[in-house]
Formats: sequence, structure tokens, C-alpha cells
Amino acid sequence: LDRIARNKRAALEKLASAQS
Amino acid sequence: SKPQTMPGLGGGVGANNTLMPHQGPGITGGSYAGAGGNHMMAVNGLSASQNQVLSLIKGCPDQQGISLQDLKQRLSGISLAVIKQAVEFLSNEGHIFSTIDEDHFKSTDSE
Repeated sequence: LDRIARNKRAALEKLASAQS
Repeated sequence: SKPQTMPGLGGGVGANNTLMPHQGPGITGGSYAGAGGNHMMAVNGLSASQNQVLSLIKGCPDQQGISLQDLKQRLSGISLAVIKQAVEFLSNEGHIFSTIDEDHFKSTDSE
């Protein structure tokens, strides 16, 4: 479950940078 | 040739930002409706198969996400290779992320 949270955080950062 | 997503102003990732190709009326009606399956039809920067994969992942309520096998079963018209490509693209873009292992995925924008 720790892995899920970590991957999600990384994905959200990718998404944010892809949109800026 | 890497497909680029259009950065939507306002930050929302939703489906309300769809770009539909408007063809003028009068030229053989419904000409692009049945093209299916290839990478040509871009909707908000994603191909048709990528959109299907994304919406399935979004629709999965499980905390561990949806597995590649489930995706393949539900998208019987799309080959596993194409699904994997879509998953990889969506993952690179940050739309989805892998959960318990590399074969389970969940959407970032499904909260």
C-alpha cells in the first residue's frame, strides 16, 4: 500500500508537469 | 512521433474538454464514425484505444486498481500489445499509475 501511495504521488506530479 | 496532449487551461483533466473533429456538413455523412481501432482519432490528445483504457481504469473502484488481464478481457477488440502501449503512454503522462505491481493500474483523476 505504501507503493500505491508513492506511485500515485509520482503520477500526480507527472500529470501536473505535463499540463504546465 | 510522440502524440502530445494539449495543455488545457484551467487544469481539469476531465472528459469535458474533448476535441471533436468538425467536418463540414454535406460531404458523405458519417464518414469517420467507423474507423475504429487505430491511433488516428485523437480525443483530448489520446487515441481511441487509449481513451477506452483510461475510462476503464477510471471506472474501477478497487484500491489496487485494475489488472492488465481485466483490461484485456473487457477490451476484447483491442490487442494486448495495444493495451500495454496505451497503459504505458497514460502512465508516462501521469493519468494512471501502477499499484501493487506493474500489472495493476489506477487513475489519478478519479477522485
